[in-house]
Amino acid sequence: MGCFNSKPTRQYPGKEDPVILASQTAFTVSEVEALFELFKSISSSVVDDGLISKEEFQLAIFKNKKKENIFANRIFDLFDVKRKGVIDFDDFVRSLNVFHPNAALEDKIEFSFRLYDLHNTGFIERPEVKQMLIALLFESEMKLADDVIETILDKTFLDADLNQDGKIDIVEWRKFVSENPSLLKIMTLPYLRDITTSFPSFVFNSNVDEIVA
Amino acid sequence: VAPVTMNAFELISKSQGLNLSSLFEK
Repeated sequence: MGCFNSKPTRQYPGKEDPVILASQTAFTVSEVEALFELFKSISSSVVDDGLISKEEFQLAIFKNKKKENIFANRIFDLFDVKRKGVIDFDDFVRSLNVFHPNAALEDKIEFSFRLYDLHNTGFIERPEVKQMLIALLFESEMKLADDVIETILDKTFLDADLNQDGKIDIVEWRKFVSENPSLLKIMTLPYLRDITTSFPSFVFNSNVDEIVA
Repeated sequence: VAPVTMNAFELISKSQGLNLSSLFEK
């Protein structure tokens, strides 16, 4: 009994039943299983422990683990829903769900707001935006004089900070992105529609016998 | 594109660190 099952089974802490995850997200069961193939690949790229570390996350984004990036760090922190310093499969699926083309617009707006609210104050504040702008310029090796950066910030806050209190709240953000919908482009990943085609090997590893549509 | 005509968030959203599509590239 069980003598053929000698291959050690990798444990995936926080891995929920694909059927439950599918019922609570925009993904089908097959798509959740395909995401698991992606998750396995990322979570084993440095240490094969069934969890995605910050280093593995950055490696997946930049294909270079030495690259530190304020934005990738921020996305990692938002994906790390349980604040454990690592992303488990449940975090991964539920976070990517916001990026699904069919996800609710309001969820995308709220996630993008939290993304730019670097210090979790409940507001996007001017010093935070300046910090991100400087990081972007550094990353893209673009040079802008400080007065030009201040001009960009002036214009941005004039447009977005409706009550002119120096910070953008969620109501102001909602209005600003509705007038500038291109800002939400980063919140939709068309790849998520084709995830089963990108990771067809999920079929061989599926634990679900029959999928009822 | 002259960056000064863009709003700060448009510029920031061009960071590679915010481009999650790279997660799907093998």
